[in-house]
Amino acid sequence: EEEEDGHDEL
Amino acid sequence: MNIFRLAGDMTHLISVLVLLLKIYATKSCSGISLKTQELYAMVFLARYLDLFSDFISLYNTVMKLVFIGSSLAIVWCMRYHRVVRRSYDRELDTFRYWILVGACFTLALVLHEKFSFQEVFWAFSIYLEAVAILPQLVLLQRSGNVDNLTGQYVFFLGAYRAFYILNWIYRYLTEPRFTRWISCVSGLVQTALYADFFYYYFISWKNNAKLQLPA
Repeated sequence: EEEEDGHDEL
Repeated sequence: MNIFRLAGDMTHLISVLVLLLKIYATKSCSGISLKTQELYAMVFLARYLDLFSDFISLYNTVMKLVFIGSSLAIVWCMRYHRVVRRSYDRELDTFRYWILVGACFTLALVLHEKFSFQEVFWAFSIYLEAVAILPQLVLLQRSGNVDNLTGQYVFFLGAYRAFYILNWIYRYLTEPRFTRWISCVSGLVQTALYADFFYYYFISWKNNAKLQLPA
């Protein structure tokens, strides 16, 4: 299960 | 990472390099708003608080360091460099930017994904980035004449925003759980602010003429 993927953009 | 996101990051990087090149090669920062540059430094410092706590990729970490480092270097040059600071258009750069900072921070306290230190500052940085270009646009409008490198700097910054919108559309269509309203709405606002500038940029490009903004 993928974690809520934080802020992966810059 | 999709092609639009990469193109967005690269045009963002190019915009910073163009600005550094302008300052370094001409030893002048005329036409550049120190207030916008200070806002960007604040944006990156507030957004990348996760630099040491969340590792996403080497690419992300390096880019974050580059954006923080370059924005601080530009602010330092414009404020303290013996030669560069003389060319700063102080009297044209009078936008009351603390209003923007206050409004964005208040909005971040109200609208955020989670009420935590990092998340509130993250939302603050997103809102502040959306409006950070305003002092720069006002300065260009007031000075009327825009030199080539400054025009290209703003053009690449706008291109970065446009690519990020394509990136979100792509992610929305390909990632089932992609919903980031704070980023997307703020990003749309931010890109819209460039519309006027783009219009005049393309006209000058089409006519092969110097970029001039109407007073």
